[in-house]
Amino acid sequence: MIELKDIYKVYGMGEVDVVALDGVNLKIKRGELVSIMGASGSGKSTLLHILGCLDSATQGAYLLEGNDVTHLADRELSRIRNQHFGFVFQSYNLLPNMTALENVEEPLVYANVAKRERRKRAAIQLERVGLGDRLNHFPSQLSGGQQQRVAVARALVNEPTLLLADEPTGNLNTEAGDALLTILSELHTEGMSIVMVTHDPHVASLAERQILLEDGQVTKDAPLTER
Amino acid sequence: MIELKDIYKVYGMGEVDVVALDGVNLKIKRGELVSIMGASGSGKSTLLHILGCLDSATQGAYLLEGNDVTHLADRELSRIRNQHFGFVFQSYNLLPNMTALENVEEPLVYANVAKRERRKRAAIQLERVGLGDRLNHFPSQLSGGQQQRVAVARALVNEPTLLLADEPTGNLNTEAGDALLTILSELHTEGMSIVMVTHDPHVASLAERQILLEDGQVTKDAPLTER
Ligand SMILES: Nc1ncnc2c1ncn2[C@@H]1O[C@H](COP(=O)(O)OP(=O)(O)OP(=O)(O)O)[C@@H](O)[C@H]1O
Ligand SMILES: Nc1ncnc2c1ncn2[C@@H]1O[C@H](COP(=O)(O)OP(=O)(O)OP(=O)(O)O)[C@@H](O)[C@H]1O
Ligand SMILES: [Mg+2]
Ligand SMILES: [Mg+2]
Repeated sequence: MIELKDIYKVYGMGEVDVVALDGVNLKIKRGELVSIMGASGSGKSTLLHILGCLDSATQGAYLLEGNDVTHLADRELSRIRNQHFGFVFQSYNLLPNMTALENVEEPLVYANVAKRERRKRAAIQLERVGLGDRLNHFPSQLSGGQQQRVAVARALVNEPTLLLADEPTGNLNTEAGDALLTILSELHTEGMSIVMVTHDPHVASLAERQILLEDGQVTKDAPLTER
Repeated sequence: MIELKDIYKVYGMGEVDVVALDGVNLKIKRGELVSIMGASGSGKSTLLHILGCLDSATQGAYLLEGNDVTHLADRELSRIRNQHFGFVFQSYNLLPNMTALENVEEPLVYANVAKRERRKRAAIQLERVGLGDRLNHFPSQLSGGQQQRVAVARALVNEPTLLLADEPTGNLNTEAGDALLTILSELHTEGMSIVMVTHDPHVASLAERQILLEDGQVTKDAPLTER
């Protein structure tokens, strides 16, 4: 489904470049549940952004369903993302001037879904993450964990085939975190591919395959059963 | 040192009010290390904001070193905060147009410390949290965990007597999280009072006293040794 070939991502910082990804080779099959762990600053979010076509590599190739998408125009990448990917950002990236409901509707606006249907689907996802009574709150009127759950609802509303989640339980207590993992588990059983960056070994144990990133390189990539 | 008496915090949301704190009574002694845990949305961040004089209660009294600060003017509260409190926000609240170094210098600017001394002290704190090589990065050029560590460095630079930290290890892997807890431990040994909101039982186990918040009420408040 996805193949990253010899991916480098370098940030030019004047005198000193930061090599965030230092030669990454990775294949992700349809329907896989993969976790990515690694130290703070090791390149996890950068890798997720490249996988989600949100950022382009400095060097290397990205093949999506066999098609080279490495050099596609922004507009085409945007369309692919909207149709196939769901993204939960490490800092949620909610629009501050829109309510929880409007934030979750947003991917459906892009996909030209009619208003009534959008409202309905967005409300369903918010109910699912336990925020049915917070639809009209603005992000600043929500707790950290609630904002995180709105971000999850938004990532799921377009029924993506691939979910890319960056620390999806980072601001959730055990109970809310487990509730979220149950949702992800169900979606995985229904066929969704999931790539999750996490620091939580509990979350990582949900994955069938665990990747370890160290200084921009994949140093471990193994099925969970081998441990 | 701190006493909260019958604190209520209610957010008016039109037809339905949100009672974030529902009658909280709490005393914190000088030099204590307290952890606050609770479900997502239970009122932890709200409680921390009130303790840090960043927000005023709807009802109830706040006594700081025996003085009623409940109705102080913003400017006076600001001065008290800058002199005595260090705050690590759940969403870091870094200024996007300032570098890591400048962000950490900021409380010292408010305190009228000379530029050379500010730079020196800010650099020391950033070194301490392992970001000595990221001084001139802007927040958008830092990983999530790096931004979190800049927020910690900023909270400590003015040598506060009380540190209020909201999920200080939420975006840190075990290694970086433990490094942070070691720093907090040392500061505590040197006399700092610390109130930490956390979902991580590992972090909570550092505390000598654990508070549980449920739906805006303190339902447990016990020394760690009693468990
Ligand atoms: N400005 C606001 N207006 C309205 N409601 C608010 C506002 N800020 C917070 N709330 C609500 O108050 C409750 C408590 O929020 P708070 O941020 O204190 O929770 P929390 O315990 O820190 O949660 P988390 O673990 O998810 O960070 C939540 O239900 C939230 O929706
Ligand atoms: N725009 C940028 N410009 C310069 N350096 C950057 C930029 N974005 C990230 N970096 C650097 O690239 C490295 C990898 O960042 P990344 O966000 O991928 O780490 P991470 O593994 O997600 O860390 P964390 O666990 O703390 O979230 C970090 O050292 C960071 O400082
Ligand atoms: Mg990250
Ligand atoms: Mg909170």
